Amino acid sequence: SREQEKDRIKALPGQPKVAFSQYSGYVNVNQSHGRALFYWLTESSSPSPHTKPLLLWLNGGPGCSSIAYGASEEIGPFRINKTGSNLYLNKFAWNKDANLLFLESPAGVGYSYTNTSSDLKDSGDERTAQDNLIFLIKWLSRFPQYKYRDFYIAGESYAGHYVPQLAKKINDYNKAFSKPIINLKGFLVGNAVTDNQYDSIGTVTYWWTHAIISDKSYKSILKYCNFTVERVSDDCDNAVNYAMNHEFGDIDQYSIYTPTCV
Amino acid sequence: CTESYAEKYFNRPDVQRAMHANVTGIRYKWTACSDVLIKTWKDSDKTMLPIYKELAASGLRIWIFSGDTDSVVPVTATRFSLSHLNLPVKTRWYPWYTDNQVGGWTEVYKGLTFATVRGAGHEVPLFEPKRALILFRSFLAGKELPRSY
Repeated sequence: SREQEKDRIKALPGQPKVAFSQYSGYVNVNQSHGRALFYWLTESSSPSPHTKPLLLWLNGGPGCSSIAYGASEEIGPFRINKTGSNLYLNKFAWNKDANLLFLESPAGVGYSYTNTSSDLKDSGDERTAQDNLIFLIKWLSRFPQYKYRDFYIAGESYAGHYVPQLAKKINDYNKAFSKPIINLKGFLVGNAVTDNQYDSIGTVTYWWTHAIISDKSYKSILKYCNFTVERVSDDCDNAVNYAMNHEFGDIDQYSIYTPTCV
Repeated sequence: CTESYAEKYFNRPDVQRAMHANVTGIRYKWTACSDVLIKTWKDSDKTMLPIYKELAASGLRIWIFSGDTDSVVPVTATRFSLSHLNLPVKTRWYPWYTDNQVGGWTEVYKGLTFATVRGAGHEVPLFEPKRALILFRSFLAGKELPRSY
């Protein structure tokens, strides 16, 4: 509990008064390489946070920060004002219903770091899942009150890889225990990268059905692109590039009807 | 524009002190995404479908949702991918409601629930925060999304 208290956030600069507790800090996931992952726990704002489940939120990229997106734009209790000087409350924060654990993963994302520079150049799905599992096991020994607590994982985009991969790792790890400390109950993912081939065909179809690209581009992409191969052909590249550079226009591709950030 | 606000805030030394962050003096600025990682990513599974098959059978609660105005990982991509799981349908496609409006559409399969969030982009809770919260509450409760207002 001393370690836990060291991680307690007294108050964030510019933060409104809140009744829930927050903790943040590092968990070392690989001693020899010096890889450490940064987390931010915002406990539930309900009167009884100890009865609420724990939700781990991961963002995608790969290489994007859970603190930047999940915590500060999406489900976290605070939003940041335009000048970066103050925080204000998010009316629809998910920490009304769960204790939220934001994790910057893998090493190299946000505040998470490695002392071995080559780690930044050979990151991938497998190591990320393994480091995330080690993080969880070590984090639970720092926060033992969350052992055996109902546990869920959530995320979006490329976390469509991280989330099910971590769930599988936990499932396999838990097989050795009759009463596992990581009480994984389920997971949810949004706009999740799922399957290279089917996602790609579905994406091009979306562009066409939402009148973002021409009939000609739609037909060319489907004709020239083989989404099952690693390296795409020049014809495929040309067809996709034409659509993106000459037909898309300056839209916010992440939300096609929203004004772009000028 | 919200990620630029985060880059201002999380690079402040007083914020980093309050969060016990950057204790080793990292030699680069805090950024929302790392260019190095995305450009040099080594192994990436081609498909998650076999993992979904395995975990859906293991009894875990699995929900997949999609903001339907995202063109990067759009709803048609997710639906097309999921259709190849060939899971039996438990509850047929129906509109779910919140605040007297259709919040999106959903279909429940054996072992997996799929739901769309109407009007939301890639970051669903950013663009449709209330609908996202209703979805999360239904997920936690293990209940299907509301059929009426």
